Amino acid sequence: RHDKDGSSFIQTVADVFTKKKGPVLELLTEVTRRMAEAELVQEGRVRKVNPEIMSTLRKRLYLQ
Amino acid sequence: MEAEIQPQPLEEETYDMSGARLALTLCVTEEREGSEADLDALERMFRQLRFENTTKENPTGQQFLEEMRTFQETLDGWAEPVSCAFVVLMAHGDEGLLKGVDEEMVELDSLFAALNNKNCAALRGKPKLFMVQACRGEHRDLGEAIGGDQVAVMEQEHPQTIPTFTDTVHVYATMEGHIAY
Repeated sequence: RHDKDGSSFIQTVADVFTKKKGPVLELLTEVTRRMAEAELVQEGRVRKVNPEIMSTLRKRLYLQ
Repeated sequence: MEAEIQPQPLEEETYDMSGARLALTLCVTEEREGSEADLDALERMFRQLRFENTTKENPTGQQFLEEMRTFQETLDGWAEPVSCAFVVLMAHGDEGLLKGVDEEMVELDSLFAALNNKNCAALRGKPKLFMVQACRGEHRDLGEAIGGDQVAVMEQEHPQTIPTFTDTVHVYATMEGHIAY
């Protein structure tokens, strides 16, 4: 979590869910892609983080 | 000779989202710098997606459970049909656990259970989204160089790395703890 900008996960979800259209699982794939590209630096070393998505949805879910 | 099978396109069945959309955000902000920015971003997102969101800050472990039960009662008592629930949980945590502001741990499964098809009639067969912003352990991922050719990658001005655990789909025959028939 960044002291001022917040967590990469919540910030990325909010950005993708408000600016992109598509089924939720595809939006979450975009969240994973963006987070996988990012390099976070902690104690001078690069750290990587990716969300884990587990779904039991039976249909496509659109929130827009 | 066997006839060649012609695969058909998937049916585009979607969830009906014409009813009410309710969200609950439970967030421990104490000793979690940056939480306010997350709460602001979520509020904007819920407004745009037409979710009626309730935010509770700094719940204790017990209050995490109580707020989920209250949310379930709100959903079941809602005057119009409900289409979808969206729950965001933010706190310190460990695998399967969230830590309340009082340091009491609460099991994530207990929180999820409040809205399952058995316990929440209003959401039976309807989509429920849970997002958890919390640690699930102590491991740090340093990533791996993309491409596999370490020498070539090291020559790049900006070496690219990829997380260790992407590009995998986990599909189990049944839920954790359940029999597979």
